[in-house]
Amino acid sequence: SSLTQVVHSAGRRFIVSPVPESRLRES
Amino acid sequence: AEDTGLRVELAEEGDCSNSSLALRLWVEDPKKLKGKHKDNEAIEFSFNLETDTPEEVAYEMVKSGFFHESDSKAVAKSIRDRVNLIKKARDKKPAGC
Repeated sequence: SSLTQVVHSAGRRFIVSPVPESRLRES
Repeated sequence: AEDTGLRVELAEEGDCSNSSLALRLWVEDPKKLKGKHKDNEAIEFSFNLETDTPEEVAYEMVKSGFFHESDSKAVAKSIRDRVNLIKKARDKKPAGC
């Protein structure tokens, strides 16, 4: 989806996406 | 997240024989971090229990611009704490899962 960004560093892939609302409310 | 302000959870677990996991990390308490970071964004990454170290992943996250160098220790600690919990849980599971 457009909200997900993939970053590669030293052969490792990081997938960046918005924190689900439900998890934010938990904190 | 109680002391680092970061939360790490298991995004996906292969079966017990597979030492590769998918973990997800996000900032739960921005006040506890020293440097700039991305709020409200979760970072999902693979972690191999046999070959990877939390410090190495934290370093790559700093290099990728997700966190400031001053927070790399907190990132590594958060990952290490979660990985240790997962290892303990796996040790408890019956052999062969």
